[in-house]
Formats: sequence, structure tokens, C-alpha cells
Amino acid sequence: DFKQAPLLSLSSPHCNDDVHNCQSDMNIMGAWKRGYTGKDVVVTILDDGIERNHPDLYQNYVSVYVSLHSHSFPRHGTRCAGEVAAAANNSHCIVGIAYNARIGGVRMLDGDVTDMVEARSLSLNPQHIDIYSASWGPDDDGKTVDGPATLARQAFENGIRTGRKGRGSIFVWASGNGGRSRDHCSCDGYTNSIYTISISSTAESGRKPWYLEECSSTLTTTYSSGENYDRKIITTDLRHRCTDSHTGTSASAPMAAAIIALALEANPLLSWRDVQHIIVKTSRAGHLSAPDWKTNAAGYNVSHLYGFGLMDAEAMVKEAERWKQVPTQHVCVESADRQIRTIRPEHVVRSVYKATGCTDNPNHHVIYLEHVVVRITITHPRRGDLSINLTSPSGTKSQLLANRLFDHSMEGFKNWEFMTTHCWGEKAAGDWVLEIYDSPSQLRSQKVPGKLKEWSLVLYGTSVHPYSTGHIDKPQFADLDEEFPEEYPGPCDSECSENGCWGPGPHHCINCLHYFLKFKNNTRMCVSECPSGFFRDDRKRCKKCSSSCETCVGSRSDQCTTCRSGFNLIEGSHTCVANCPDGFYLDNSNIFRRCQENCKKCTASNICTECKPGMSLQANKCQMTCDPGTYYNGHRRTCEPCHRACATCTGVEACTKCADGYLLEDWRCVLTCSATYYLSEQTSDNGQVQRCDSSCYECLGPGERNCSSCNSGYNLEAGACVVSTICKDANEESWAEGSFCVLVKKNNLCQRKVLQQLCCRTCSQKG
Amino acid sequence: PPCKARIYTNHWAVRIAGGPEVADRIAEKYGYRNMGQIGDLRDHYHFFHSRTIKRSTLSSRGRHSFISMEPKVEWIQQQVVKRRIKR
Repeated sequence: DFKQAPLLSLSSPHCNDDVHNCQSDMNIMGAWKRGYTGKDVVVTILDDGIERNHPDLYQNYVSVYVSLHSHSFPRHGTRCAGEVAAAANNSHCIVGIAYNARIGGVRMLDGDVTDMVEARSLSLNPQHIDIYSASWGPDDDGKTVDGPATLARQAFENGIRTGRKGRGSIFVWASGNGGRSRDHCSCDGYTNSIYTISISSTAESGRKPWYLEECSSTLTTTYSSGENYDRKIITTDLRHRCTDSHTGTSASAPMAAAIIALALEANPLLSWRDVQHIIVKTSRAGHLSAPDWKTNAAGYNVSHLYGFGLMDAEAMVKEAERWKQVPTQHVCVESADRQIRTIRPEHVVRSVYKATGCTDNPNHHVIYLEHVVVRITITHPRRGDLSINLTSPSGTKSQLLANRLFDHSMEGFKNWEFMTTHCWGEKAAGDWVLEIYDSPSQLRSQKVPGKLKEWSLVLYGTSVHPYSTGHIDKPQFADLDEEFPEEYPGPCDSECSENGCWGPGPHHCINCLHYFLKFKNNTRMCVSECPSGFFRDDRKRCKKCSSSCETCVGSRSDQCTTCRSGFNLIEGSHTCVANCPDGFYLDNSNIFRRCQENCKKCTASNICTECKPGMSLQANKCQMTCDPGTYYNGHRRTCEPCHRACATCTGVEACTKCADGYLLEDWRCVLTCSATYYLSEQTSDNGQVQRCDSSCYECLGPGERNCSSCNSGYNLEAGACVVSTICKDANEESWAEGSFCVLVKKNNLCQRKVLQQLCCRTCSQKG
Repeated sequence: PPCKARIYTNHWAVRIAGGPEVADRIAEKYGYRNMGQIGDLRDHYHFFHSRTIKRSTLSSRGRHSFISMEPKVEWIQQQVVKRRIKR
């Protein structure tokens, strides 16, 4: 149901990218297509003024929103203004992101800047100006610590409280540009204020521009010009010109101001906090490369370089269209920790504070976090050697300060307010851990070590879930509203996190305790584990595995860990296939395992049934096929000649066939049989030598009755070898014994070996 | 490190309750000129003193300093130059 605005046909000479037809990842076109162009929104640039009659600007330029001074060299301001509101349908330079917004300029930078000048600029016409964009700040020299003084601070608070008819002025601020001088924008009180939306920059490649500073108060990012191999931001310039030399975060801030103008057009009732919530929800890490991307406990990706990522104009206007105001802001000032701690060089001071989130005071009770401010007082001989981290109860670590190589100041920090946005949406109550490192960058006197004098937390946020009052995340089932009352009293499904729910089912949760499945119609269902065929990504979402996988670690077909029925895993790869590929066999744990080397088909690791070409199967193994008279030497992997007596062989001492005139005896070729062998005459053996029976020493044929000589201790008797003991017989023995052998023979017990030996003569006699 | 000298100007920010007329009267009494309200900050006025040094490393002292003793003057600050850089 968006407004049918006449679509722009872009014909800018600077946009020759026919591949993406000038689509930028900030989805500006998407917002335009929904009919938002910044109409009825007023933006002012706090800078050195704007050139009033630039052909691209004068249609949207409104002098009433300008400070009283005449404009002398408004170069910087003109460039910024062009990005915001260069009018459409011009043929000079560019089109502004909010090309129907009204634009003013406050000339404040090319004279003395004082607290009063800043305050006057920041509080100019707050009932008419919606967005103030500032592309300036304290020196980015890596050693300055400065911020808004008394009046400027009052101007911020006044604008937030009463500006835009009570909805709050929007202050957009360029984060630091002192990357090269190792500056850290936490030392810039403007970007560290919760009232300013601190904007970072990235080049089109997504890489960090050289000038960029890191800090935990950065909220979001827009493009700017980067390295010389990146495409440039093009904007209006003095003397009706066009330029591509505008770079740095000062190009990013007005861009962000213009995108916010589109969102304000979509929903003029948005408060200053609504705008920040929408930015947090819609900014995306995308292709921005930062070493420290992490997902906080509320599921938002955030980094010190780019905040919550690249702004998305289309997503913002969509959210704005159906946004419901977030609950009132609560401020919880936790009691200060005044225990003095010494900060020794090369050591860390760790202080843990158990925050309650002001549970005892309903008007200040904070459960769901927005900004977290840490007020710190430290004395130190060289401030630049300090670095400070804060870890939230959910484990999200924010770097509040990094070492600053050029900061030799001995002033330390006096009640300086560091701010982080990284805990957005997390729970406030719990243990907060402050760590202060002292890492001297050069020799330093040890006489006066640093001291942590005091630190305290100021928690900003809400006591109810910011989106729980039937907010936009509610499942889009039309009948749901009728079916469920606005406030669902519970109980929630066991898979819902503590954030609550608006219905009993697992798909009514606000956030999931463990993992969630997302369906095509954009609804979500919380699950304790991802079902089979799904894997969990780093955002706790269950994603589909490849069709052949039962379980997997990624969506590619080579990321299976187990297979669906009918499929088997291939050993050494995480791929599931239905048929056993060549060179593999199916083992008893249903895995296709690799056959031995050179084996084409096998039934087990050591049982090859078919060899690869050039190999021959021998004893279930594949060996190189060698010429007759040679054999394959496994060690040397070559064919070597058999013994000269062998016609064929499988090893140097393993003849399988003998040369003419030789007899095969026990894998050897001999001229004559050796003892314990006899020459068999069977045709099938072709005269092969066989081994005699084990009882014979020499024999004339097979079996135990063809012996021709016996081993020692045995006598040859009728072709058989028997143990040579003195035989007892009936005659010689005493009557009693003689009669014994007779009885043995009579009772036919001679076949018993012991009795046979005893009465060998009697037993051997016939009859 | 070289200490950063503060540079005082001949402009003041003053908070006076009672409206612009009261502010005008007090300004005139001590030789200032009321340049008007500071932006949208109610009761905050920009006073300018043409007879004091335009830029100095010392804060200005003189008869005009007694303005701070006026009961209606709730707060006063001589303006110091701040170094601000275009990014």
C-alpha cells in the first residue's frame, strides 16, 4: 500500500555500473520505490555553511534554517549538503539520498568555536529542524580528550527533550577520522554521547578505510570514499562544481542523516530512540570486514569498526511504516565503586560490579539495555598507555579505550563518560567486569603508578521488552490478533527465552531460548535442537542441510556428518552417496571405505576383487603385473627376476612353477627330492614333489604306511614307523605279566598305543 | 608535553531568569551587549563586551566581572576557543 510516487529514471553520467544498475547495498532505491524521498523533513548541516545557489541545492535550500552569518567558504558544508538533498532531475552532479528534503546550514566552523557557538548551532530551531548533521569534532590527533561543554550538553538534552515537538531532535555525528594517528573515538565526547548517532565509514569493498577509528559507541555505517582503488563518493562542490574528493566519516554522516530523513518521512512520529532502535535492527554486517564481529546476547551482530553494520534504507522505511514506539526510557545510575586500585605497568586491574538494574525503583528499573555509559576517574602518568574493556553479564566485551601511542598526557580521565552500544537488547542485571590494562609504549618513571579512583555504570534502557507490546515482530497471521488478546498472560512455551511471548506455542516466542526454525512466511518456531536435516548457524538459526544429509555442519553437500537412509558417507569426505563408488567398499558401520591401493573393486580393506589396469590380483592383493620369470617386489615396487630354477614365482623364494629339469618342492625348485619328500607321479601335479607323512623320515608315497625310513626313536615295521621301545611279549614275561600281553591281544587292546608299545611284539605277531 | 593554553574570548554565556528585558538591563549595567538567546536554550544569553581583549590566554578581569554577583545571574561562563576539526 505504499504511495505510488513517479519512479526516477537515473541518468547520472557518474553511474555507469550497468551490472547493479546503481544499486547500492544501502538499498536507497528500495526506499525510493516505496515512495520516500525525504519530503517534509528538514535537515541542517552544522559546518562552514552551504553555497546557496548551487544548481543542485537551491531548490531544496531553505535559508530560514541557516545561522545568521554570511557564507564565505562553505566548501565542506556544501559537499555534505549535496549528499543529503541535491535535488532530483538535475543534470549537474548527483541526486541526494533525500532529494525532496529541505536543507539548511549553520556556519559555525570557520570562526572561533566556543561552547556557546556549539550550543546555538545544536539548538537552532528545534521545532522545525528534524536532523542535525555534524561532520566535525575534537582534533583526531590521537592525544585529545574533549567533548561537549556545559552549554552544548544542555543543547543536546534540550533538543532530545523538546525538539520535534517532544519526539527528540536527531543528532547525527561523524565518528573519528584519526585512524592513522591511532586515535580512538571514545575520547570524542560527541560521538560518545547517547544522544548522537555516531556514524562510521566503509569503502565499497567493505574494507576499513585508513582513517577509520574504532570505538564501542559507533552505532552504524555508511559508505564513504576509501582507498584509491575503491570507487569514490561523488557530491556537490563550490562554484557549482561536482567533486569526488570528499572522503572520511564526514561524507558518511550526511548520508546517514538523509537515510534517517527517509525513515522520518515514512513515520514522522518516530522518537529519537525509535530511530536508534530501527537502525540497530536493520543495519547489517553484510560484506564489511572487521576482525571483531560478534553476536551479542540479543542476537545482533556488532563490531567496534562498524557498529551494527551498514545502514539499510529500505529496511528502515519498512520498519518505520509499522513501528510502535518503544517504551519510555529508564535511566539507572548504579552506585559508584570508589575503591582505589593501583594500575601497575604490564598489569591489569579487574573490577567486578554486580548491577541490579535498579530493581528497587520501578521508575529507573532497566531490564533491556540500550546504551551503557561507564563514568571513570583515573590518574595516570601517561594516558595513552591505558586500554579499557567492559564485559556485560551476557559476556559481550566492549573496548572502551585502546592504547593511543601519541597521548602522553598526565591528566588521566576525570569522570570521563565512555559509552558502548554493543550490549543493545541484553539484560542489564548481573556482573559487569571492568578491566584496565597499563601497557607502557616507552620507558616511563615508575614513581607514580596509575590509579583507578572511581567508576560507575549508567544503564539506559527499558523495563519491558522494547518490542513486546505486539510489536512488528509478531507473526503476521491475520487472525492471530483476534485469537489472542493484546497482552498474553502466559505461560510461554519452554523454548521461549526470558523475553516472554504472546502466545502459548513455540512460534509465539519473542526470542528463542535455544534455536529457531524460520519458515517461508517469515514466522519462526523455537526448538531445543535443530531437527535432522538441519544444522545451527552462529545466529542460532536452524538451516537446511543438503538433501542427502541426515545431520551436517553446513548446507553444502560436502558438509554431512551422517546420511539419510539409502545414502552412505564416503570415508575422508563428508559427502553422502547412494552407490558405492569405484575403489570403495561398504564396511559394517555403513561407511564407504577406501580399498587398498591399486584396487578397483574390493569387498574388504584387504580383499580386492578387481585391480586397476596394469595391476594383477594375487592373493586378494593387487600387484603390478610382471612378465613370466619375474615377480613384483613390494618394497622396491619393481619386477625382479625369479630364481633361475623357477619358471614363474611370486617372490625370490616363492617359486610357483619350476624350470625344466627341476622339481617344485615347498615353493622351491630342486633337482631331486630331499628327505621327507617324495615325487608324486599324479599327472595333475606334473611330477610335483610332496611331503611325506609326518611319522616318516623318508617315504615312497603318501600316508603313514609308505615310510622307507624313520626318525630316531622309531622302528620301521611294515612300512610304518613305531616308537622303538623293548617289546614285552607272552613268553618272556613272568607268568603273571606274560599272560597280561596275551590278555591285551585277546581283548583286542593292541590298538591302544600304550599297550601296543608295552606288548609290541605280541601285538605285532599275527594271529 | 607543551601545555595547551586556553584562549579566552570577549564573549560570555549567561543564565538569567526573568526574561530578555532583565537580561538587557543587567548587560547594560556592566558594559555588555546582549546578543540574544543562545539557540533554544531558555534563559541563556550571549553577552558581548567590546572593551575587553578579544583573545587572551588569561580570563578577563575587571568591573564587568562583578556581573556574577547579580542575584539574577544564576550562571556565567567566559567563552574559550575550542579546537574543532572538519572530518
